[in-house]
Amino acid sequence: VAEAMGDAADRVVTGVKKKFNPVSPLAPKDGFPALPRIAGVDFAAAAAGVRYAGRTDVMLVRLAPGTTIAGAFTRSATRAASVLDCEAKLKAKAGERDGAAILVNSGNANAFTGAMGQTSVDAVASAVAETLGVPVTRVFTSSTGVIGEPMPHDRIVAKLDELKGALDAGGIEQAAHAIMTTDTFPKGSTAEIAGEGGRIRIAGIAKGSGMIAPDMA
Amino acid sequence: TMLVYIFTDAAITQPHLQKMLSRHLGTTFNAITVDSDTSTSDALILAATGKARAKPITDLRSKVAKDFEAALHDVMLDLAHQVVRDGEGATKFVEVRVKGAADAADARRAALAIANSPLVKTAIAGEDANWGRVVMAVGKSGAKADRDRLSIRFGEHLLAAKGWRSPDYSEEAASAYMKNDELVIEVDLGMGRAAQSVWTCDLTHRYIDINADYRS
Repeated sequence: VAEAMGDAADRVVTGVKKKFNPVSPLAPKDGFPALPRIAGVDFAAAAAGVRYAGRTDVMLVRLAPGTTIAGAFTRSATRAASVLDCEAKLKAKAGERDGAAILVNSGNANAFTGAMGQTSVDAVASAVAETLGVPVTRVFTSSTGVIGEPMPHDRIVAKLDELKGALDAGGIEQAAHAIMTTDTFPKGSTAEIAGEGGRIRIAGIAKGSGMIAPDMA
Repeated sequence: TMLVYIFTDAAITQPHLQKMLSRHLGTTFNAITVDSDTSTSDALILAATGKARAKPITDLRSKVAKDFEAALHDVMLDLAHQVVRDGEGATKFVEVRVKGAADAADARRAALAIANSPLVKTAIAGEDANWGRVVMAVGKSGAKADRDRLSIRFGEHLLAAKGWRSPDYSEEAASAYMKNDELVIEVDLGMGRAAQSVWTCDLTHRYIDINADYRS
């Protein structure tokens, strides 16, 4: 990892405290909604200090074997390595009967970092695959935060055992916090319908507040 | 950057799940804008574990499939709206409704031109019912439009119609409406039947403060 990053590792900002903005006056008045547990999904969050110290900045999601996965990604011609990696994995449809995982860090976007972008994606995805025992083709990563700085992925990898130990079906709110960047509140939503023979639940989280004009497909 | 993760315990095949997701992008996450800038990292993952007791969804024409798709749309739209509500420095949540467009592409073009216009968004921040800026945005959008068929409403207030300021226009009433936290700008192009809604927020000094402070 150190070899791949070279001198760039020394330029990564460390230990900086993040300044928080006041909560948007348009935030939902009732705060984060009570989201149901979704059978087969576990969440964990940790503070890895990817960019800022003293806040959770990594989210891990473990998905049960057999989970089907759909996706949509920015059409930006300069999209980041993690986006390209997710696109390729969804297209390949490899290991659909196996378990899967999602790993997000909200400190470093790993964008515009040249070949090191894919190096970091591969390092994180491989480590998650090994930690959770899922195929690397079923590990989907996203990165958000500062652009143009090599991602110190070793800080994320170092937290994987802690994240694995913290996986919990009720951890979705902490996960919503962990993916925030300039966001002033975590975002969640849920719905439930009557299926044939039982209820079907949906629960979602999101982050976003600036650089927002999605053009996804 | 916008990141979205949606989970369900439904049992549904990947092609069906992808089809449902793709069908609703245009009216949810692709129908919002905070600052007209597209990130290089936007991503949305929708995962279905199949662990619910309910039977698998196999027929997209079935009632369960339609109910599921409607619920998925609601979750997607709610999350998209929350992103706009957190727009950096936002104080107003704005729906831009365009109707009467010649076709769907034109409706989208006009709606996004209005929602992305810094002049419209700063007018909203200043609580100014500045319909002239809406006319400008429609005119530059590339959508088929005719000044004399255009009408513009802010909420229930008809401000402009048939190429003129509406005779019913009341600046006091329109200005009072602009003080609301949530606003609707409705534009009828009068060219056809296509419609599109998009959502945005106002553009305030706080946006500059926040972004000037965010270093890369």
